[in-house]
Amino acid sequence: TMLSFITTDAKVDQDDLSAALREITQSTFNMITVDGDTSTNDMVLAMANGMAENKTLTKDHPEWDVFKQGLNIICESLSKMIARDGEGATKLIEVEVQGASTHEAAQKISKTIVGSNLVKSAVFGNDANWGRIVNALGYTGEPIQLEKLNVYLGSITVIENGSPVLFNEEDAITYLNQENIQIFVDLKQGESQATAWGCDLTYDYVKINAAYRT
Amino acid sequence: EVDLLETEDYKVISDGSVISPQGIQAGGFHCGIKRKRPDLGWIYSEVPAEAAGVYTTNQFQAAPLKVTQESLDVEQKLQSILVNSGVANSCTGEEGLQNAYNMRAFFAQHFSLPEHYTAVVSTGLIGTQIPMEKVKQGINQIPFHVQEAEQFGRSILTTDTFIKHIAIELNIDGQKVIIGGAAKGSGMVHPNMA
Repeated sequence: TMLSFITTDAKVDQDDLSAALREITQSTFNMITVDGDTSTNDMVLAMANGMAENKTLTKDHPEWDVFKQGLNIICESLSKMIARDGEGATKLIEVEVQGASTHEAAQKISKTIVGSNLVKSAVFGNDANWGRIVNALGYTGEPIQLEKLNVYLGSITVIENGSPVLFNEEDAITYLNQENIQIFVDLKQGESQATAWGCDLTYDYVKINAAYRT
Repeated sequence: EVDLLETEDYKVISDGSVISPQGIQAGGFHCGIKRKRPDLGWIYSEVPAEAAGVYTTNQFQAAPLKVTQESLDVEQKLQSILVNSGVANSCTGEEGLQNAYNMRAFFAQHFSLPEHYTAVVSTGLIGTQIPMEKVKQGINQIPFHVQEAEQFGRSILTTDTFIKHIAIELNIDGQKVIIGGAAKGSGMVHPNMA
């Protein structure tokens, strides 16, 4: 289960606060996955008590974007902390998809890759197994033109225009041995982008969950 | 550690949390739902706050989510939140729903608030009833655990290995405005909230 509580002393119109929270949740909390299991208790609550005595923030306020961006910073930071602390995790994985035809497609693809057990296991083992990333892309159900596809592990190109690139394995192992791993996918099919967060899959995940109730 | 880009618009508050904004208090402690670790946390605003929520779309929403949504539906305002970790109060039938209502009632009474200004939140084991006596006794301990942001962060954890909180300062209309946040989540995490 994930829970989040957001407090602010800003004076904010309730309708616009609610709309902002819904929108930001879509691109932050809803873009994390640890194990693919959606809880019965997930909840985010936001409270704005107005004690800062600013003029009421609505979407028409000239500084609405500053507030909304601030809310986004809080939600994204907490999302990354949750992903990093996935049960048994040793690493945070961030998957950024660019060049998708729609935002929804970019979200679906990035969350599918970061949720793949085989990608997560490979990251745990410092194995630059790009085939698993491409495999996950293939079952998203989104139309992907393989001949345009670029995939990067951090700054290391592993697929360019759909073809494998000869990369230095030692460099890849050194990169994957870090705590924060970034996978970039450029589909070159459009302008949409999305980022999803998850973690590596380790032996400890099973240990923790085999004995949770007992 | 999460790297944040500080700009003219945003300043990260060192050790910031849900209590960084003006008028917000929070605390957490052990009330006996878990064997040892903190398991009851609360947040209180000095004045009623405009409130918003998003909730799991799992079709078996736990009882506290239903009660909290009912609270928000009345005026879209909240003044206090009670969180227990250890028992999720999920798949607990009519008794679980009544327990969630009772949690809300006891907690609202503690702060002399209308019940609909209160939210209740649970996390932990599915299919187990909340030990209500322990929760009631716990609510009475609240005055001894005030302004304990770290303990609040700790009291909402289940299998998490670290507390998760943050706050930033912004400038709106030339006024300092603060946004704080806390979270928990480690396993059974694949949210789809709306």
